[in-house]
Amino acid sequence: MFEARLTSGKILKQLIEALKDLVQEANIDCSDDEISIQAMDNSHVSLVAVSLRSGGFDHFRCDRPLSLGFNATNMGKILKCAGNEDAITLKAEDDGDSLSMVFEGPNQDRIADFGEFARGARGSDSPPGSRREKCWKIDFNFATMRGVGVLVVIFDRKIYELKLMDIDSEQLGIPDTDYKVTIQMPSGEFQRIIRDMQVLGDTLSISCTKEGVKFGVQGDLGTGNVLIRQNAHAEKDEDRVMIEMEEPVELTFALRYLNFFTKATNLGPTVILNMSPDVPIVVEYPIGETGHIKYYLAPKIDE
Amino acid sequence: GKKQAGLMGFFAKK
Repeated sequence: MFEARLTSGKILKQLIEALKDLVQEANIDCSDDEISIQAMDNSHVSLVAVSLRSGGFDHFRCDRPLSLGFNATNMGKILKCAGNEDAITLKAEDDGDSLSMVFEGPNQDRIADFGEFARGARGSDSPPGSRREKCWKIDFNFATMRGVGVLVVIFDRKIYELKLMDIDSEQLGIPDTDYKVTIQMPSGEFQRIIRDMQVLGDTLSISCTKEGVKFGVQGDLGTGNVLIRQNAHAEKDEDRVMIEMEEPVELTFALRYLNFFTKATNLGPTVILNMSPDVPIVVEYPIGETGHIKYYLAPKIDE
Repeated sequence: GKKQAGLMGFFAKK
């Protein structure tokens, strides 16, 4: 039996948004100290690694390790039905083939919305107007969600069942590495740089020197360069730019993938870039005290 | 020119 309740269900919504364009299918690995996801994109150029520690949940129970294979697009569709303020509880039986997701609204107002929602759906087991029934079950009848799962409504709770699948994913061992360069900067600023650079070309060079971090792109249109300097004493923590450098590093990367990574921007105000010569970059978004989402991207190398 | 490296060249399968 696995059961985990996240008061801030938004984190789960944002996490799936942050990986669904990169990976189609993945396993949620549950253990008694965390839930984690590791998956590569189809072309095996990048990898996403998620960790949410059990301590970050307000209820967490995992009797034995479980791997829950899911389709990211389908999970994203179901999570879109959760409000940003909803608490989300995940539940799975040890030998089950579905993941139950329970969304609970923060206040009673949502119950009223809910009745309308339920009456609007076809195939209800209970007659319309039976909002005072404890529980009723509705076949999913929304075009976008057909075949994805079943929705059960219990008063102020929405319970969705996501079909699970067996996924034989290749797990990679990622060595602990002392990176030569660590850059911490506002995640929004990083997103903006990646977006702007994509206008000019498809390959980004990131170069870290004593001067600061230089993001550069060369394309048919022209060239672009952005220099970010250390700013460790900014008033707000999230505005700080901190650069730790043992030696200068310059690497080049496909902007297409970096752009996928910036889908995680909403998860936190800060992004951390780790680089060493000739190895994949790590783009990490810390998620409060709960965990992180890290992306690894292989560099472009000289032919 | 530069070509895209694959991730498997850096990380071993578990």
